[in-house]
Amino acid sequence: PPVSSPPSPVALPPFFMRGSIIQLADGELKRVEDLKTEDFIQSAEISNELKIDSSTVERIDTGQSPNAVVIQFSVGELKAQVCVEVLVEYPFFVFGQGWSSCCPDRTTQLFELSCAKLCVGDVCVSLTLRSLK
Amino acid sequence: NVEPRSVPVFPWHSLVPFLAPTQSD
Repeated sequence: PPVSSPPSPVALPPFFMRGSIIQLADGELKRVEDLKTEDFIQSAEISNELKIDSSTVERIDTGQSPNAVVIQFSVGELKAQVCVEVLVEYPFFVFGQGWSSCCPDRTTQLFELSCAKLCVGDVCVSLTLRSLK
Repeated sequence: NVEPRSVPVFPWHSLVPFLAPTQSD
């Protein structure tokens, strides 16, 4: 059966707010809205513990909590099935595209973060432990 | 003198979901 992972659907963390300062693995500081796919890839390359995995959106269903959705991902080369329940405004970073959420209007309204619509087939940036390989 | 207000800095990996796949065989 699929396993649940964070994030919790209770509230969205503060770092998605437009203007939040994000530190890359090499120490460079960027605003959350300026992050590019390469920033995640290069940061993971430097990391000894974490590696980037591609997580493809396979299904998006209504969640149990209000304003929540359950997203089923196919993760990594193993295509492991992982489900997460998140708020509809939770942004994921799509390779080559940038921030995307199930309800981009709400993400923009709450966090001023421009988002695309997250769709089945989108390939999101995710992390796994290197030792899990 | 006014101390500059410290701005929170978040590590890059906070923004990425940690999806640990189950070992499938």
